[in-house]
Amino acid sequence: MNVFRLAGDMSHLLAIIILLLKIWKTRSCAGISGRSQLLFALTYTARYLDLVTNWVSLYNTVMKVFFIATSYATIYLMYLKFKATYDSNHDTFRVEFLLLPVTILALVLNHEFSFMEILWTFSIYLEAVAILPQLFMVSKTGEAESITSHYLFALGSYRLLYIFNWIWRYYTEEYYDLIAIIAGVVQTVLYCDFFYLYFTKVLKGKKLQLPA
Amino acid sequence: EEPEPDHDEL
Repeated sequence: MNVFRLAGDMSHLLAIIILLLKIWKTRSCAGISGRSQLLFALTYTARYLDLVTNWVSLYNTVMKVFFIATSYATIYLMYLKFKATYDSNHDTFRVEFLLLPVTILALVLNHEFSFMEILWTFSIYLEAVAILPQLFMVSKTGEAESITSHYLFALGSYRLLYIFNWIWRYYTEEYYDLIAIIAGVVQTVLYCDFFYLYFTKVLKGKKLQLPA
Repeated sequence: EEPEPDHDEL
């Protein structure tokens, strides 16, 4: 554990808390892509099945349980409790265009052709692109609430901080995992456009609005 | 040679 990894995890934690608080306090999930949330739940389920086979630490276990539990809680809030506020007309990204290539890629490019390893690889690739339905929704409606922007910023920062963690680990432990690194870089790059708008608009008190 | 993956990260 190093400071970048911890900061990344905290950023990820913060993103989820912001999202749940937004939905709970406003009693609405308007502007949030249910499809992205479903992909995240699938990501964490596939990756953290090793909860039952591989003990790392109490921290690791608590975080994994938190990520799985909150991803399903979000889906419950969006598709059941506050279903009436879910903006499904604008949430139209075709997730099969992500799931199919990610599955094939996981079967071809992995560290080891075993069930758990392929699930892990699938989750890494899927996480990299899981935010696309959400970004697509923002671009379709042309705007996002400030709270949604803060959520996206925290979520995007998490993988960026992990990149610094990987650089750190490479120099201090000579450890690196190419699958995680390349997918993490792709994931971060997808947020670049959003980061730019976040710094130039949201932080200056303006609403995130895309030019027409 | 790439080191053995540890998957200790989240």
